[in-house]
Amino acid sequence: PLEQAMHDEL
Amino acid sequence: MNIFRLAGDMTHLISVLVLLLKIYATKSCSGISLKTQELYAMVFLARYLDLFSDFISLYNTVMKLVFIGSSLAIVWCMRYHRVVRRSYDRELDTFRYWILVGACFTLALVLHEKFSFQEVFWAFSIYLEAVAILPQLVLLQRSGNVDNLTGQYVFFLGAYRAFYILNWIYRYLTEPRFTRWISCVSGLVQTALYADFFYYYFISWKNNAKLQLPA
Repeated sequence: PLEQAMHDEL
Repeated sequence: MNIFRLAGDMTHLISVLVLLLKIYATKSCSGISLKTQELYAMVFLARYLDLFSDFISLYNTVMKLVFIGSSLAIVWCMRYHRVVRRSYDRELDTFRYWILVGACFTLALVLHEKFSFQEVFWAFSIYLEAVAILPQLVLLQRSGNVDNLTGQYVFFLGAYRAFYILNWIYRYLTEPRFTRWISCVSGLVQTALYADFFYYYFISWKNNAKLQLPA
């Protein structure tokens, strides 16, 4: 989850 | 998602809509740099490679599809639309943008969060977005006169960047482990590139005059 949250912006 | 991020995404969306409106309503793309539009198409294609592998939210997925779709549609119109392509300022839009692509890709190979296919392309897209506006600014500078919709397009793009900086400050203050130097430094560089344009935009707005950039 942490790794996915890295690119949570557009 | 905080209010600054939402405002940033919305101004980004508005900038794209303004550009589409200009092209659709006037059947003209004069004053618009095809090179900048092609760079944006590259930026979105490189950045959203995670579209099918990482699901963050429906909002993110839809926005990604909108940005990829609209950037490709704009490039297509400017290159191939029977009427629109005639108004393209080919002789003014001569920025050697492959240098930007090469430099950004090299930088991404050196500076990235992780050495993997997706991460290198993600970093590449961040660096490329920071400088993608340059051909557009050069084109505006060369043509001097900026029509209203083109001026608003660049204004909203700049506003999007400014809101993202506020978003990062907010996240830095509220999220315990928020550090993302690649995005933040590139974002600051990108926003700084708009400073000159903003200066003249506000002067023309204050004087209620047509936007003109000095030669």
